Amino acid sequence: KEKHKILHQLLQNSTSPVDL
Amino acid sequence: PEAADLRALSRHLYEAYLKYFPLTKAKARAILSGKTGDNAPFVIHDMKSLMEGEQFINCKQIPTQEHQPQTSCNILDAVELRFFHSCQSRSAEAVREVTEFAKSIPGFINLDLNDQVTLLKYGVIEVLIIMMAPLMNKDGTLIAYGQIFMTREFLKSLRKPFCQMMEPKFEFSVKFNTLELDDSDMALFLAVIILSGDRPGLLNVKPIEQLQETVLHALELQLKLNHPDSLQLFAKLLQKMTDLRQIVTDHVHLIQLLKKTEVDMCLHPLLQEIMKDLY
Repeated sequence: KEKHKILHQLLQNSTSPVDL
Repeated sequence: PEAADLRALSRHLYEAYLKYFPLTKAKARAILSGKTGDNAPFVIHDMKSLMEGEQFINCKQIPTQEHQPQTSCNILDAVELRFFHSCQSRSAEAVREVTEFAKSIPGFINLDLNDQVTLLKYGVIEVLIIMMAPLMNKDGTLIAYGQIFMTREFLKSLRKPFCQMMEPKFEFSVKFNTLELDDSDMALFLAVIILSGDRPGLLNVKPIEQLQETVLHALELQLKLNHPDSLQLFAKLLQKMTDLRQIVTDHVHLIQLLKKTEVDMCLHPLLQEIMKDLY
């Protein structure tokens, strides 16, 4: 899960465009 | 499934596509054919226009990233790197758009979360390359949400290995564009690519294959209705998926080469995540 942290976040809606 | 259900699925995916992807094929083709009146794109065809274009991009508030190496920003030699960083920023944003689109495919969010990650990891670059095709013609490509047209000759004139990055995509796109898909066809094709049950490391393949089969039926029906005179279009389109995998493999190898040879290069963390142990 750690290896794909941002993808997990994107899938679970916890990353906003600003974080990118 | 009944034809009516398949048509409803096609409409749903088309609506999601319009919602999440800001530059549609219809809009891109209007820009490329000069039908947008005063809003013609800024053309980048040499280093001078690239620098002017960079300012143009900055004025339009395209998201930039913090990881950009500030030290080499003003050196002409670093132009390629700087441009490459802008491309990475846009690609990361595009990955976010593709993720939202994937989540809108009925059944996708009910799949095992690890499988959702795997499908995106392996599918997203293929999707991005397919989505480049409508932005391209034989002479160049639209970038920065259609605000800029960059010529193919200019991209070929960049130093190695940057000059090798886009040429395979042009060759693929020019052929792909002869299929004349529209945005509603594209929406279904992108969903088919995402729902590939043969990605390495998938835990539960069966539900993915079932979802893909339904979307494939919807795509087949869509092509029959939307392109009644285009023989074997469905089969031709599926064949493109093989070419696509080779392009992605070559692309990832080029990025890995860049990482080794360009000291100032840092890869966006999201793209790094996707490309690590990919092929």
